[in-house]
Amino acid sequence: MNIFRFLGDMSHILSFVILLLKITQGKSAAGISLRTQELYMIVFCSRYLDLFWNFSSLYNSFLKVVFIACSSAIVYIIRFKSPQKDTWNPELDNFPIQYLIGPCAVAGLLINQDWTPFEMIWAFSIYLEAVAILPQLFLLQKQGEVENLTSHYVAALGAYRGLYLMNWVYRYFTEDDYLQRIVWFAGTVQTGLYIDFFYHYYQSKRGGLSRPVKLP
Amino acid sequence: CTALESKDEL
Repeated sequence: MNIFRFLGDMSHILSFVILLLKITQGKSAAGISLRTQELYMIVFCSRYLDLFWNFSSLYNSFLKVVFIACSSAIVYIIRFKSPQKDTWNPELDNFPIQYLIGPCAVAGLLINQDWTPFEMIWAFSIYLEAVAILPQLFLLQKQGEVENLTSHYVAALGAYRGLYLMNWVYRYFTEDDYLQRIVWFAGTVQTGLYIDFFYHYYQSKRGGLSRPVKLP
Repeated sequence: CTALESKDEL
């Protein structure tokens, strides 16, 4: 464990807290992509299958349960709970996620760390997480302006993987046999997708944290 | 170490 990874996990937890607060207190899922939340639920449920046999630390196991529970709760609330479900707009949030899931599944089958079913599913979840934010970014692009809490949610989510990148660099230089090309590649792509958002987020928040983010 | 043991991150 190192500070970058710890801050990355805290930033990830913060993104869940912000989103759960927004949809439960704000009673609205406007501006939030259900498609992205469904992808995250698939990512965590598939990646953390090893919860039952790969016990590397209590910290890991606890957060795996938290991430599966939170992502499932978010999908449930936006899909089934009133009044949130009425604030989700399927016409706007219509990114074809099958074009993300399909290629990631093929990539997971072909490029993984070991030829066991779990490793293929694990690699699939890593690739899928890298592109899971796309429906959300497309929704924000369509709306042009990003509501305040949503912008903090996306920023925390981007920061989490950005901090993980620093964690991988740190581990690469401090540990001798540390090699994780799959997560390095996917994590770089994932963080790269946020660059544009971060630029607009920084520009808008310079004048005050509660200003909405404007996307071109 | 095996691929499984190397999975110590979330």
